[in-house]
Amino acid sequence: MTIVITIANQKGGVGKTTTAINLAAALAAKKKKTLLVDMDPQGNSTISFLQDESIDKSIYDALTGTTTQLKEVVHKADLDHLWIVPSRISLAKLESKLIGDFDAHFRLRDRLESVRAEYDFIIIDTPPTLGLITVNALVAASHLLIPIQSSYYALEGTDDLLETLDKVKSRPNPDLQVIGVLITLHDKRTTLSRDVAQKIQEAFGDKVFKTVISRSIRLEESPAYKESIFSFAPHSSGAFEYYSLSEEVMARV
Amino acid sequence: MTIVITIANQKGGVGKTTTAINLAAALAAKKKKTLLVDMDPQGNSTISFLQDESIDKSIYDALTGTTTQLKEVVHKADLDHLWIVPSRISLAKLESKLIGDFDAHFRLRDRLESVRAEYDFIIIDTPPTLGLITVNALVAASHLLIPIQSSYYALEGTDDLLETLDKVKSRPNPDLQVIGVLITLHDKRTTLSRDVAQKIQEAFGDKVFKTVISRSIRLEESPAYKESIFSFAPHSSGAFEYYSLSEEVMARV
Ligand SMILES: Nc1ncnc2c1ncn2[C@@H]1O[C@H](COP(=O)(O)OP(=O)(O)OP(=O)(O)O)[C@@H](O)[C@H]1O
Ligand SMILES: Nc1ncnc2c1ncn2[C@@H]1O[C@H](COP(=O)(O)OP(=O)(O)OP(=O)(O)O)[C@@H](O)[C@H]1O
Ligand SMILES: [Mg+2]
Ligand SMILES: [Mg+2]
Repeated sequence: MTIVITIANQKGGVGKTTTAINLAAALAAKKKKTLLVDMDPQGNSTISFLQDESIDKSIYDALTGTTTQLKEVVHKADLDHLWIVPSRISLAKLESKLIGDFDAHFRLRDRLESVRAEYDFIIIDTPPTLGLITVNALVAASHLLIPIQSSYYALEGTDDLLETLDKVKSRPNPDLQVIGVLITLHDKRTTLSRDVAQKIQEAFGDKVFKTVISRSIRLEESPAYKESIFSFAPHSSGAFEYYSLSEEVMARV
Repeated sequence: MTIVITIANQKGGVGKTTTAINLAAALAAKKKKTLLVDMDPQGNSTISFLQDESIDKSIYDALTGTTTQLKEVVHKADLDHLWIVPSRISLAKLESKLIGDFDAHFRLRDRLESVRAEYDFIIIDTPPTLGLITVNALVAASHLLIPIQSSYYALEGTDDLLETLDKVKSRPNPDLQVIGVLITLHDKRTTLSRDVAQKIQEAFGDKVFKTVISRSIRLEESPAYKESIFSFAPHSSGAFEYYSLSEEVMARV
């Protein structure tokens, strides 16, 4: 039974991509066959593993084309057990391309069907919006992971995300579950970070992962070398914390 | 002649809101009549100055309603010379509401016309996307300010923003100028930050402001107290840097 985890939060810069790339790498290290699908037109997950020149077709072609199968846009990463579906800026046109289509919300779910069974985990990175792209990722997923930065603007936007989640659960994807809320970019030295982390715990209770991802320069640097935190800085706090997150994720599915 | 500055970059979490609120406050401190327009459905600029309960109608009502004038949604901030046009999540519906409208791109510009002359500066905060909301802000503006975080993913997305800028300049708003590129969240102790800052200088040359905004906890904390950096921590690096930015902005208009 393939687990499909969408990582979403419309607040920008909260660690969606950093979580997607390192959780996918941690699961691959545990010898789970993992597919990382980049549904963000910015393509940050894509450039964390693949060289730009190696990419020809992307997720946009598989979602809108009539001849391109999803299989054709899957790239093998340098890591064992990890494959990547890249994204390019053309994906930003998805919403206007699919306007009015009855199955617009189901495109990703339908196209993933042909490869889904080959993987133990599918991780989907999303852009900082709640439009058709993110809705597609929520309809295709079995689980939703919500990264929240422990900072002032963080809690403001979660109501809207939960409202979108309810809409998705009520009709296109009733089985969608929140696998957990992840506190990211945490700086335990500041009262603001501690205060907001406390508020996140109060708002989401047991849903909050015990693992908290602290701010660490190694996590910021590793994508520049096309590496996950595990090969770039295996003994760093980031490596330990994302490994611990992967243990919690596996315990919850 | 009113200067209208839109702050945009579709990369999330790069300091658009932090720049909008503190640049607006700095200009107000220089006794320039300043209007801060929040065009982000997340409403982060709004909650940095206004109490949620005090807001009835928002920018969405003025942009889509037939009876609500823009004047009616202008709120006075606690700061002299500063007024705020608040945003609420309803603004996320703007794109689907205006689809097919010939003047969809000009809505903000048209509605601002009735108040524009009352202000010396209008600062517009935008969401992390390049959709109709941000295009409206670009069509309404005389200048574009681009904040870029000195971090790995930062430079990837700027091509798309510049492409959107060219499209806006070619038809709806030929006079739009880039007033400058601002390096934000800079940490001079790390090689990554220094390397990316160098790349930003090489890519944008003279457009880059001499002022660089360093990472500082005071900038993260001040909105939680509904204050700008100038009243919250007047002697902090953030206050000095955003004041220095306001000097450069005024020298360039
Ligand atoms: N734990 C961390 N420690 C230090 N830096 C981090 C951490 N997590 C993320 N970052 C950095 O913060 C910035 C934002 O993170 P990231 O790009 O992963 O967020 P995002 O939510 O995917 O952004 P977007 O909304 O644009 O998609 C990046 O520069 C990233 O390298
Ligand atoms: N110079 C700085 N020093 C420390 N923290 C900062 C600085 N600038 C911004 N921040 C913090 O970084 C986070 C992102 O900043 P901000 O919300 O202003 O970015 P944004 O581009 O408006 O995000 P979005 O894309 O979601 O609109 C916030 O928590 C903010 O408080
Ligand atoms: Mg991202
Ligand atoms: Mg913002």
